[in-house]
Amino acid sequence: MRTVAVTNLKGGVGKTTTTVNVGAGLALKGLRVLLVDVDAQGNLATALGVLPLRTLYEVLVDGKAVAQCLVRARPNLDLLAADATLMNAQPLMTQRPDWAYLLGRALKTVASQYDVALIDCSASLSVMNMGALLAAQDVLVPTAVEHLALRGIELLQEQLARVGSGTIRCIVPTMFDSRQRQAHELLLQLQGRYAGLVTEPIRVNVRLSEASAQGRTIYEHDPRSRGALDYAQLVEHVSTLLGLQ
Amino acid sequence: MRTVAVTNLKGGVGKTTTTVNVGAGLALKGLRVLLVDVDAQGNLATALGVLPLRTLYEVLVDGKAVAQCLVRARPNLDLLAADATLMNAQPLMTQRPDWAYLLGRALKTVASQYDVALIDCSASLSVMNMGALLAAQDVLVPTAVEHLALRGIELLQEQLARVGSGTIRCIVPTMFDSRQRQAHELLLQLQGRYAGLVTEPIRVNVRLSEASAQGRTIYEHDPRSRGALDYAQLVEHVSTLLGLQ
Ligand SMILES: Nc1ncnc2c1ncn2[C@@H]1O[C@H](COP(=O)(O)OP(=O)(O)OP(=O)(O)O)[C@@H](O)[C@H]1O
Ligand SMILES: Nc1ncnc2c1ncn2[C@@H]1O[C@H](COP(=O)(O)OP(=O)(O)OP(=O)(O)O)[C@@H](O)[C@H]1O
Ligand SMILES: [Mg+2]
Ligand SMILES: [Mg+2]
Repeated sequence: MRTVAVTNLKGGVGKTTTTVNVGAGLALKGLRVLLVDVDAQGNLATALGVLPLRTLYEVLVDGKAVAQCLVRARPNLDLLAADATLMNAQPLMTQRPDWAYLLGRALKTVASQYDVALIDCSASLSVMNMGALLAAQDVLVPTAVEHLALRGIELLQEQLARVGSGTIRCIVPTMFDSRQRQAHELLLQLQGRYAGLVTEPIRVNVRLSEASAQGRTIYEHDPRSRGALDYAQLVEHVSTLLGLQ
Repeated sequence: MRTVAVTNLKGGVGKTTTTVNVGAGLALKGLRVLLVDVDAQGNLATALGVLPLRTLYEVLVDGKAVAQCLVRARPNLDLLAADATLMNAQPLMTQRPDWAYLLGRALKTVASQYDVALIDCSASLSVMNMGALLAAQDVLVPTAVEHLALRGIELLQEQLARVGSGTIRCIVPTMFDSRQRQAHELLLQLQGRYAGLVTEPIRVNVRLSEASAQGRTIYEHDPRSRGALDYAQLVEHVSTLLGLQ
């Protein structure tokens, strides 16, 4: 199983939207996909329209088996969800010397059943995010094409160096609005600075936000939309990049 | 000094943009304003175009006086900035039993010099955000008019109940795009659920993102823009609400 952390310190850049639509796209290709939510907002479950009975809290704090806490979100697509109880996990976990490795160890127990796991991170330096970076070999960085988000990537690189785990495999420009001059300039800046890591941009598309509001993937909500085409292209790129054919 | 935490667990909803433009608006009215950044991204300094010599890290970890770590961002507007070093503060602080109160105590040392302090939070449940909620009496919640952000408010209310400090004074709808049907529906939902707490929306306006990219307030960048008008109106509302005349 390849483990990919989807993260950016900047908030609202499309981490959850990318995790859902890349995960669902890989599952449609027949790959066995595990999604993991380490953000107490629990937006993965909302965006997929599922109501989890158990969550990551039970795995990390109660020691329950991952297999018992999963919800089958779509065919080939399982979800280890999060909810507000995760707020309580952090203070409990940090009392253990091995807190940073709990998530990685838990995911290893189901590694043989999946081809890839995508971990949706929150926009912060929390204990949970640290655990996700340590569990993942690969890092996928969505970034809105805006000034402050580009700075978020620099900080993330510093954090990865500090944590000593996880390599940025690709940077995905999101919410790209070709009508704005600033967007073109920033995209060029991004491509200049990170060259081959930057994928084709995901264009701004209200269908994506409608989809997540209704608990559906973009392929279910509007398969002919710009959002569906852009994410399908990203899925192809990611599966080749990570050798997931 | 009134202390206001500007926060929402949801990322990218305009917390920093609101802190800068409400803070700058109050300062233009002649109020003495302190801005505090508890997000390691340090976006307040970037958005104001200032380069801090010292940051919150030195106050919390090295015990330096707040007055020595401030930067005068504009007339009547001082900033206690953050930067990547704040990443290192959290593990150090949590070793102290009183970690949650360090920020509040530090801000009390300068309370007589300001009328109001605004604390820009990150989108998470980090140690720093907890400290900000404990230091603040008032909470201002920017929220993008989107489905997932509305859930962020519910979680924030749970967190405030748990922390036992800070009262939501107002909820500010941001990035409101009147061309989208979904936006009107969600705004009605927000007003229905939180009634008198919800202010007039801040309309989507590329001038706001241009301004922060250039390190200027919206009043400096384009005083006749929708963004400037909307934030000026919010400044009037907030100063009346908090009795800051
Ligand atoms: N390409 C796009 N076009 C239009 N809207 C988008 C696009 N991508 C994401 N969105 C919307 O933008 C909002 C933010 O996206 P999302 O929640 O995925 O970001 P996030 O990085 O996961 O946020 P957080 O930091 O809170 O975890 C959501 O309402 C989502 O539906
Ligand atoms: N009303 C608006 N219209 C258009 N763009 C906006 C508006 N408000 C904020 N923005 C832009 O949206 C992006 C996100 O805003 P901002 O960084 O203030 O959010 P935040 O909640 O502080 O994010 P984070 O969760 O990373 O702290 C920025 O590029 C900002 O310039
Ligand atoms: Mg998210
Ligand atoms: Mg911010």
